[in-house]
Amino acid sequence: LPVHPENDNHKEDAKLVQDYLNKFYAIEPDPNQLGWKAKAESTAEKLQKMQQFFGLKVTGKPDSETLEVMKKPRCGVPDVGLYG
Amino acid sequence: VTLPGWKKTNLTYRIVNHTPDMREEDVDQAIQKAFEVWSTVTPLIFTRIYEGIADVMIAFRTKAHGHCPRYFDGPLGVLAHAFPPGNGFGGDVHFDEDEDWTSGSAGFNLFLVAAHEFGHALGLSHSNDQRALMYPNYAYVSPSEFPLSPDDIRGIQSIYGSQPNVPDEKPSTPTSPKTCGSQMSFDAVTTLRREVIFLKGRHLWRVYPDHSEVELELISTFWPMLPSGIQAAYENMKDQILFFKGNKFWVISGYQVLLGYPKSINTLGFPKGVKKIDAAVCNKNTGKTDFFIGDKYWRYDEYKQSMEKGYPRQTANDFPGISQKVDAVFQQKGFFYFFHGPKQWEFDPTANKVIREIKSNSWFNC
Repeated sequence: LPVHPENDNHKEDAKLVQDYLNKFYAIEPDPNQLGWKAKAESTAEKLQKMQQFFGLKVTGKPDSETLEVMKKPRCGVPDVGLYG
Repeated sequence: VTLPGWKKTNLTYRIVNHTPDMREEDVDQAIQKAFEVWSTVTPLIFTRIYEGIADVMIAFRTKAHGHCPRYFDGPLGVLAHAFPPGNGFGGDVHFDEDEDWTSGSAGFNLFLVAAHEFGHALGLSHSNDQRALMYPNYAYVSPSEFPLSPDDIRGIQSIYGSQPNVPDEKPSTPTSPKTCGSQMSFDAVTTLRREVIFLKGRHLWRVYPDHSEVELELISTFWPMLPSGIQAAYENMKDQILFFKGNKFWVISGYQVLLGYPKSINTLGFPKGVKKIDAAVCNKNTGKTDFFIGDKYWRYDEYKQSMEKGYPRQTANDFPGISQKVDAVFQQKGFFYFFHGPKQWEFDPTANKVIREIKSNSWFNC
């Protein structure tokens, strides 16, 4: 994920983003994608899906507006896929 | 939506435990009102049970809880979660006990979060419409407002349909009514600020008397939770409209139905024997509303919010020339317009007499 791991604040944000996307945008990775690239793409893809859902600018990067939405209290049911 | 939803309309729920943040009765009421939100717009009926397995099991839990596949995360963050219709966890709803649950605007309003989670328990997913109750992020709205947006209602009715036909529902005609037909009559008429709204079957006309515009729409376009075949309507002194059908009435502010409606007309002070209202109009000069039923009328004081003494009275005695049952009535520029069948009578309350008789659809520039 394109974040700057050098300082704590960003580390915290990176963890927040990862947790958020895993909880609410955990789409099944496409079995045809191979290796680390699949992981990196699926995280950025999830982020784009989230930005699309909330009507944010779809950058695939955790900009401040996206982080602000992620920090809002919400329902624990995923936003995509079957929530069963 | 997650189809097919529940395959029955009678559903049970059980409150397994209560949050210590609120009085038990306040929790019970919040949960009951949250179910009412959905039963108002669908054929669903919710019954509380106190032991055994209900369709919707409701519990307050923290962090990892029992066999639930999802965890809570302490204060803020995730507030609650629910599972779609089905067996086992299906339909169950869990609230994060690490949150501050309230019946007001502080902390998190239990009624609002419960209404959202019950949407999931009935088969709805999240909406990306920020006005929708099924939007994922928490947003406080006044409990006096009906919390469902058209998006929520379309979603839930795509699974369960709308409210069953009210017993005396007139079969609504599939085509648009003939606005300029010579026999045109109306079920109800009301003002709405500078507009006049004419209702018939499942249609409404919006007339702007100061211009020549007339818009024909479906009632459900504006107020999806209203039934068709409204029998009476009026605009009160608080910029609200009241709609009546059978012995029920709804209060609408803007496009929102106020919460807790429909209510019984008995709450206005009508005796049990009164089963329906033919027409109603609020006299903006006096703040008194006249309800017409058969050949009589009742008078209601909008400021005191109570029925006046000495009613019902004979309509023909106090409104000379209005001798037929009143289908609809509204006030415009000081005059009252009484409708019966294809005719209307313009009545001057100052001179206390009918000024002229005109066709009912004279407002449509036919």
